[in-house]
Amino acid sequence: MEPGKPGATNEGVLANFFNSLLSKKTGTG
Amino acid sequence: MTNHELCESLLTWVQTFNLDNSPETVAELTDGVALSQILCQIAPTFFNTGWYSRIRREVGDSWRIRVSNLKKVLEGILDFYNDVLGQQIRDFKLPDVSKIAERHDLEELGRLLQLVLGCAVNCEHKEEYINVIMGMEESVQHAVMNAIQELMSKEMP
Repeated sequence: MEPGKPGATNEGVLANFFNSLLSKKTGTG
Repeated sequence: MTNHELCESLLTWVQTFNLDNSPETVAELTDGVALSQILCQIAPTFFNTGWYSRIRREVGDSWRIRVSNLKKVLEGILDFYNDVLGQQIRDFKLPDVSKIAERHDLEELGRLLQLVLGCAVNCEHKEEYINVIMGMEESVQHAVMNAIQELMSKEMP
C-alpha cells in the first residue's frame, strides 16, 4: 500500500478491514 | 502472534460485554460460563434461556462440569454457524475442550474464542460489536483482525 494514501497507515488498515466487515452481507442472526 | 497474546487480546474483547462476573484472567474463561453469556447476548433468539439453562454456573474445581459446559458452547457455536449464518467452517481445527478444561490450554482456548468472535462479527447486530472493537486499543484491534481473517479464510457458504 502506498504511503500517504488512505488505508496506508496502521490505523487505516484496521479501519478498512472493519468497515469491509460491516458492509459484508452475512446471515440474519 | 502467540497463543498467549491472542487469548489476552480476546480477553480484553470479552471484558467489553456486560457479564455476571467479568473475567479478569484467561483462566476464568475455561468454565464456559462467560462465553455462554456472551453468546446469549450476541444471538438471544438462538442462544435462548432454554439453551442457557443447560450451562452449569456453579463450576467450582470440577473439570467435568467445565468440559460439559465447553462442549455445549462449542456445539452451540457450530449449530449457529450452520443454521443461522449458513456457513460451515472447513479446515479450521476445532478446539479440544477437554484440554481447555483440564489444563487451561491457551492454543485450544484461543480457537474457541476465535469462534465466539466469529459469531459476534457475523450476527444480526454485528455493527454493535464491530464498533466496540474499532474503539479498542490498536494492538487489540490487530489481534482481533488477524483472528477474524484466519477464521474467514476457513468459512465456506
